[in-house]
Amino acid sequence: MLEAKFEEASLFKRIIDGFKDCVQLVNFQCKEDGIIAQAVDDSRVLLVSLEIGVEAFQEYRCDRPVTLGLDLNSLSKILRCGNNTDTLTLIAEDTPDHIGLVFEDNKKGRVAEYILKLMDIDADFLKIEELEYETTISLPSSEFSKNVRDLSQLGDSLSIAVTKDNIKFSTEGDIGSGSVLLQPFINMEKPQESIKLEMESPVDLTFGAKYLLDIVKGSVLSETIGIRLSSEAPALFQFDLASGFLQFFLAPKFNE
Amino acid sequence: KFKQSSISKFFSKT
Repeated sequence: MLEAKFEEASLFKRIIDGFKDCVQLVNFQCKEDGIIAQAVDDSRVLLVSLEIGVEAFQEYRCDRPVTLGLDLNSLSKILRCGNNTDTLTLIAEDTPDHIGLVFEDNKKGRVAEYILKLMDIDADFLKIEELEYETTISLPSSEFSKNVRDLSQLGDSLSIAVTKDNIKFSTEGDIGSGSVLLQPFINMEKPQESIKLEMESPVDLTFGAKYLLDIVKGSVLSETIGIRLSSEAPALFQFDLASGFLQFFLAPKFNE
Repeated sequence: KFKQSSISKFFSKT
């Protein structure tokens, strides 16, 4: 039996909103130590990996491992029915064909119950090994989102180049080109507004703008984004939760 | 011209 209670439904809503536009059918694996999910987009360019630790829940109980095959479009319809400050409890039997979602407003004594049918999703679970990265940066997710949204108006591809001194986002398209240069700095009073840069060797990678536009939707989860880049591996874009994370692994474009 | 690579190339199935 699974019983996973979020103190606020808004957390689960934001988690699902963070990646529902790039993948639709996702297996959520629930275990004693929390919930993990993984999915690859239809074009097999973007891998999403989610981990929600037990600490993210007000109450959590999972007697034996259970896989929940969820259609995120359908799940979102139900999540929209709950209020952000409601508690949300996910309930499933050991071999479920549906899950229950219970929204409770304790102040008003209002309880709303929904049942969502599960899907049998045939998806490979990929082994994500600890990859070697040449560069790690972290910056406000709002800054990253703005750069991606601004530059993707001009071109289909967006480059991220990192040297020891700066981070440069750039694009070129039919109507023109654009770039944004950022320098690392530490904001002592508001650490979440800092831009940090750790670099072993410079990298210059190019990504499909459409995938980066999907990734920036994860910004609802965290004020900062961590980006790890290597010329030999997919880039890792990570949003940390209080307990857990939402990761996007994005395969780069290569110069032919 | 840039060519998009695939994620499958980098991760193996478990």
